[in-house]
This record gives sequence, structure tokens and C-alpha cells, in this order.
Amino acid sequence: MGCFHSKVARQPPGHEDPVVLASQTAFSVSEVEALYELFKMISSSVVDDGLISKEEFQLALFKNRKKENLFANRIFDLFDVKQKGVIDFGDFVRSLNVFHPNAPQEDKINFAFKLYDLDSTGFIERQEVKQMLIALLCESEMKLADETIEIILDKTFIEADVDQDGKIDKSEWQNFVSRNPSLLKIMTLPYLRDITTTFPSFVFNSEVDEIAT
Amino acid sequence: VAPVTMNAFELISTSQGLNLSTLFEK
Repeated sequence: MGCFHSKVARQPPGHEDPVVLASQTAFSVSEVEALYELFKMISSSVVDDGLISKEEFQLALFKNRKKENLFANRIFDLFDVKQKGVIDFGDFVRSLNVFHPNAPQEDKINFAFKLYDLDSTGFIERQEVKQMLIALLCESEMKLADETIEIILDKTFIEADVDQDGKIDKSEWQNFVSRNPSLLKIMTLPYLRDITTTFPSFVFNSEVDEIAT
Repeated sequence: VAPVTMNAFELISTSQGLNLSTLFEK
């Protein structure tokens, strides 16, 4: 039988109890503690303050802090649940939980919708999709003529925007994704299954006396 | 696959900024 007695006074500010976080997510207590090892690495890469700044997030993602990227910014803003300009450990675990292979499909669909709804109007508009395509071309070697971008947008909106009002609402998005399940591939991180083997040092820093998996 | 045969979201999802697996690379 697992028996959890949290030790006190070892947690930095903003660090939530792993037992509580495990109870709210698909992660076990050990996995939350292993995620804390990753969190500590990222959050101390520029300033060791127990919080992930946008710069630290970009550094972890691209191994290059100068690389501005629309999509990385968008992910950061969605992880920054409390809109504080930084990601604390609770935000980090709850947000990564959506990317867990066992997370509900509906959570993944909703997260992807928010990701692409750049101005948070509740709709993915054609102009937003165009902006994302242009951002993609800027970051990659790919070159597409403006007419080609418009053809891609036409094709996409004919398929996704069922009522043809020029924007994709949540239910249109759900239908579109169910017909194109590969779109959700980015929403699952198989790495999250092996987090305790990737960061085994969590065992030495464990805050619970006994760890049940 | 030629990009023009892909829909916009398939293309967008190839962005490096959406590939969170790199967070786990030490």
C-alpha cells in the first residue's frame, strides 16, 4: 500500500505538491517528480527562479534563445494559464498532461483549436491561418507563391468551414479533425510515457516517503 | 508530398515550434 506523507519546506515558491498534481492528471507521483527534474533544468537555464520565462522556453525548444517563433509563443501563452508571463510548475504539468498519450482526445482537440485561434475569438479565421502559413514559410526553407497559399487556404476552408462563413468554429474543427486525425499527432508526446527513465534523478529528490506507481 | 496537396493545418503542424518533443532532449 502506498502511503504519502509529504515532507515540508523543501519546495520553492510556485511548486505544487506532486501528490496533488498526480491526482489531477494522467501522471503518477513519480512521473510528476520526474517532470520536476525537467522543469528545474528549463527554469534555471537563464535565471534560476523556479519559473520558465519565454526566453527559457524558446531555449529549451530550439536550443537557441534568439529564435522568435509564432507557434512557440502561442504554446507558451497557452501553458501560461494564469497569464503571468511565466510558466510555474503547476502550469507545466497540467499543460503537458494534455499531451499525454492517455489524455482525452477532446482535450487535445480543444487545445489545438485554442492554439490556432490566434486572437482568441472562438473561431479560426482565414486570415489567422494565412498568418500561420506565412510564419511557417519564414521558419522553413519552403517557398510558396501567394497564389499557392490562397489555393491551399481555399481547399482547407472548403473542407473545414462547412457553413462557408469564412471561419472555423469549434464544432467544424471537431469534425475536420475527426476526418483528418493526423492533425492531432503534434498533440501527443510519447516521451511522457518514459519520463521517469529519462529523468531517473527524481528518485534522489523525491518529496514523498513512498512512491506508488 | 508536395505542399499544395496538403491542407493548411497539415502544413502548419510541421512547424518546429510545435514540436514539443525537443523539450525532452537534454
